[in-house]
Amino acid sequence: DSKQYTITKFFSKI
Amino acid sequence: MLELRLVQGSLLKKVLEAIKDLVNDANFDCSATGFSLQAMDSSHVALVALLLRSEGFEHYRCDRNLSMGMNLNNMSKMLKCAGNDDIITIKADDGSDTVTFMFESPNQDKIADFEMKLMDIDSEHLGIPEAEYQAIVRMPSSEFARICKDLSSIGDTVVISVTKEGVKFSTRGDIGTANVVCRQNTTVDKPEEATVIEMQEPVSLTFALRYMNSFTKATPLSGTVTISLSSDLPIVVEYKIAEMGYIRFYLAPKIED
Repeated sequence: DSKQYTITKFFSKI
Repeated sequence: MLELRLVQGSLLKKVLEAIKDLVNDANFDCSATGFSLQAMDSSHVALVALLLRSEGFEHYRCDRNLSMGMNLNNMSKMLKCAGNDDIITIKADDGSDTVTFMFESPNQDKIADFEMKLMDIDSEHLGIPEAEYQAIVRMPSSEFARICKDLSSIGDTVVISVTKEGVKFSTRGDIGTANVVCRQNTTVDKPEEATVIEMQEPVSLTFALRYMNSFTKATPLSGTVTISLSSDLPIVVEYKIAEMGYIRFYLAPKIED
C-alpha cells in the first residue's frame, strides 16, 4: 500500500 | 478595463481542454506580465500553473490587476464555439461580473461574442519554490502520452526512475507488470523527436497514473514535454506554449507505507 501526499505538504500558502 | 486579443485562438481552446477535467473552478489572474492561472484539483494532489505572457497577445490591455473566477467547464463550452482559426478576444469591464469572449473568423466575415458569468472563488495561492532537480527529462509529448496510456491499462501507479541508463516507467497490476525504458536519443531528424536526459543523481518516485493521464491532455500544445524529478518533491510535467509561456502540472508523489 502507498500513501498519496498532497501538494500543500510541499508548497506553502502565500 | 481588460482586453486581450489572441490571434492564435486555438491555443486558448487547447489550454482549456488540457485543464478542465483536472480543475473545476479557477481564478484567471491578469496583470502586466500576462494572463495566468494557478489551481489545485479538488483533492489537492495536483496543481496546474499556466502563464500566457502579455507579449504573446496581439493586443494586451490590462489597466489594473484583475482576478476573474471562472467555471472551466463553462468556459470550455464557450471556447468550443470558436473556430480553430478564429482570433479570440477576452474582454471585461472593471467591476463587472461577466467576461466576454469575442471570436473573429480569419477573414472577418463572422464575429461572435459570448458573455459568461464570473464567480467568486476562494482559492489558495501557493508559493512554488525554485528547486534544483535531480533529473530532467525532455521527450516527445506524444511518446509520454502513449506510455502513460499504455501503463494505465495495467496498473494504477507508475514508478519513474532515472539512471544513467535512461528513464524507466514501471507499473504493476493484477494481470502483471510493465516496464518502458527510454534512452537518451539525440540523433533524430527533428529536435522535438529527441529524448534528452540531464541527471545529477539517480532518482525514483511513484505517482498516480490517473493524474499523469490527465496531464497528457496538454499534448496538442507542444511537441515536447519536460519532466523534472527530485526526491521528496512533486514531479513537474511542463508543456511549453510556443512564443507565449507554459502550462506546468505538479503532482505530489505516493510514498510506500
